[in-house]
Amino acid sequence: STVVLVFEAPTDFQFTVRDGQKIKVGEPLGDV
Amino acid sequence: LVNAWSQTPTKWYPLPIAVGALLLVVIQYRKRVGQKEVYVDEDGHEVVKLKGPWAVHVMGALPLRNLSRVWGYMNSLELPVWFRPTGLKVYAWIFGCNIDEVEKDLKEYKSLGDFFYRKLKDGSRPVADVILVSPADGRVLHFGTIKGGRVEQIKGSTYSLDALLGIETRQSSRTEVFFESGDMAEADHKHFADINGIEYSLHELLGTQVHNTPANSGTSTPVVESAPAPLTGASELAGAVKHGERTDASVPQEGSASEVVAHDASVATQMGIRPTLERRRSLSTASVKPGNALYFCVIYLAPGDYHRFHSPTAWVVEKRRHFVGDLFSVSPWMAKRLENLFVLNERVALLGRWKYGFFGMVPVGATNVGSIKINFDKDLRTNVGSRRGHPLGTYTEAVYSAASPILDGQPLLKAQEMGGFCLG
Repeated sequence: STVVLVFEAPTDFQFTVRDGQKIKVGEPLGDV
Repeated sequence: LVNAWSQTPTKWYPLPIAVGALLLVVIQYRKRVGQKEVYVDEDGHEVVKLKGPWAVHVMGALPLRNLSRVWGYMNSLELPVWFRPTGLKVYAWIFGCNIDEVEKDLKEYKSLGDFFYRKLKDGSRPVADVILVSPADGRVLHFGTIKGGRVEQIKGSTYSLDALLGIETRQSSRTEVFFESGDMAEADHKHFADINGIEYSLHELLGTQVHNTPANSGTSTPVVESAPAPLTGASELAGAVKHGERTDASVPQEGSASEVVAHDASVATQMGIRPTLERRRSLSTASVKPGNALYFCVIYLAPGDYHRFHSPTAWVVEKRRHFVGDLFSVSPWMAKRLENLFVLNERVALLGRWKYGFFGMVPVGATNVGSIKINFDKDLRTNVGSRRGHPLGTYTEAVYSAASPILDGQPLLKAQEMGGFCLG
């Protein structure tokens, strides 16, 4: 299954993940 | 090297014509591959078709939804108590589940499906102090920005909103959900890519409904604006659920109206989200605010992963759109090969807002996990009945205004459990 997020955020928002990275609930995805 | 480069004499040879012709053929072929194949119906709308190698078409011919339901039924069969610890340990070993963080004793899980939808022990998922956290265990397939219709990092093919949704958005005077129709033209180009350049239109994934489309047009699901439900019992809500009607599916909060309002006001302040009037304007006339951009992120949950999903941030879910669709596998292998996977599969688009503007979360089902559960939406049933009566792109919609009168939606805090995927 998959979860897709689509959201509006300030342009200085940065993803803190990499393609293919394993991740768990609560772990950082991005921040401004 | 410098000497070789500068002193080697340059000799010119005539290319054989055949090689030149072959080169042109290759260039033409690559250009053609890069172009989007467009299938149109009798009205000229583009219809999204199953596109990809033969393996994809073979899968397309399989009764995936029925298979999924059979799989769900098999996994709901009760296991003998003596077998559960061993059997579930073998399952966990095969799929890489971490049994140490499972909430209950293995003996207590009646079936594999029960174990699949397991809860975790408190504290096993600490929450990071950032504005956006992962909603689920899994692997980040792809993420990026949606700017002017193109994803920054990856080329890809695009989907036409008109074709997929079968809605004449161009003549629509008003688009009810996100953008003014003027923005629609701009929104048409809001695309993002999932894997290696496969792009989707924002609206194809989340759906767009034209408010004034006549119900009998056959091209779209009629949507009826329902007044926010008073604080009533669930049965009254259940009665309101009909195909094609917008209904208020949220379960109203307990307590007197003033208590609810006070609670919501504090939640609103905590989440940094302004009260309803502001929201109403923001949703129906919203376009991306200056200084903001649209982002997307796709997370794939492998069979062994913990399959409950949580709120990635503090936001208010205002409505959900349940798209009845196929149940192709969403594994990275399939996502690379099946171009329009996420707009073909069964999915629930949860739409709302957070403090920076629009926020949407779309759990997408797959062959083995066709059932999507939303904790605060008791009426949602996915993967039931055939898909025949639901043309691609149409959806049933429900609003959650009863959950919080002030916020006009279901408020969620960061990392709060929202629901999950079940087998079958």
